[in-house]
Amino acid sequence: SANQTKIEHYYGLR
Amino acid sequence: MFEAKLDRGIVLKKILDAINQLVNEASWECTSSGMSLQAMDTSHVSLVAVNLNGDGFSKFRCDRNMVLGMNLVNLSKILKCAGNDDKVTIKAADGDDKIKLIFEAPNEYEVSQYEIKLMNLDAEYLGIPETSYNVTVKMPAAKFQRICRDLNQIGDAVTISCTKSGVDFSATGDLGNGSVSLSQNSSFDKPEDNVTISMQEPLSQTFALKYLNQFTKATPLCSQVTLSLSPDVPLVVEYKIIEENEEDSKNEIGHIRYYLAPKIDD
Repeated sequence: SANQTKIEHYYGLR
Repeated sequence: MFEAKLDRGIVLKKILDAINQLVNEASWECTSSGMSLQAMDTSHVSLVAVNLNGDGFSKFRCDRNMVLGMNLVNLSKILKCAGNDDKVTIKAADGDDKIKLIFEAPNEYEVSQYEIKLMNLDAEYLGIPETSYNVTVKMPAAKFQRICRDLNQIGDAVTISCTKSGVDFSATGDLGNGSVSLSQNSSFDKPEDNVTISMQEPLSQTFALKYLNQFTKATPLCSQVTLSLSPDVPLVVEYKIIEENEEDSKNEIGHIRYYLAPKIDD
C-alpha cells in the first residue's frame, strides 16, 4: 500500500 | 490596538468549525491588511491556511502587527455563545494576554462580552511557494463532501485521476471498490452546480480520506470548492469565505486553503 508523506517534505520552514 | 468587526458572526463560527478539529491551537497574525492563520495538523500531514481581508470587515483597525495565539477549541466554545445574526467584534490591546469578543444582537439592546486567554505558541510557519498546478477542478462543495464521505465507506484513501474526459475519484478496500466520475458541465441558471476542469496533463494521485473529510467541514462557507493538483506536490483544497448579507448579497472576504501531502507508492 502507499506511504503517507509529510507536509514538511514539500514546504520548508519559513 | 487591534479591532475587527464582522456584521455576520456566523461566518466566524463557520471558519472555526472548519478548522478546529484539524488544529487545536494556532496563532492569528494580524496586520493592517487583515488576519491570517497557518497551522499543521498534529501528524504534520496537512496544513490549513486561513486569510481574512481587512476590507471584508465592517470595521478593521490594526495599529501594529500582532500575533494572537489561542486555543481554537476554546474560541469555538465562546463563538457558540454568539447568535448567528450577531455582529462580532474581536478586540486586543497591545501587550495584553487576552482578547475580548463582543457580540451585538440585531435588536441593538443586547450586548455580550467574553474574554479568552492568549497563549505563546511556538510558530512553525511553512513557506508555500507560488505553484502553477497541472490540474484544477472547481466543483460543488457539497458534491465533494459527499464523494469523500461515500468513498470512505470503501477505503481509507482516494485516488484522484484526471484525464481529458473528466476527473475520477476512486477507492479500494477489503469489501471491494468504488468510483465517482465527474465530467465538465455548466449551467447558466445554477452556476453553483458547475464542474469546471482545467488540465495541462493527465495525472493520478492518492490522498488519505481522513484529512479530506476534515477539510469538507468548510462546506458551509461556500457553494464551490477548488482542487489543485500537480505531480509530487500537496493537493490544495480551497474554499472562499463568503459573507451573505441581509439583502442576500454575497461578499468574498477571504479564503481557507488546505494542503494535503500525497500518499506515495514504495
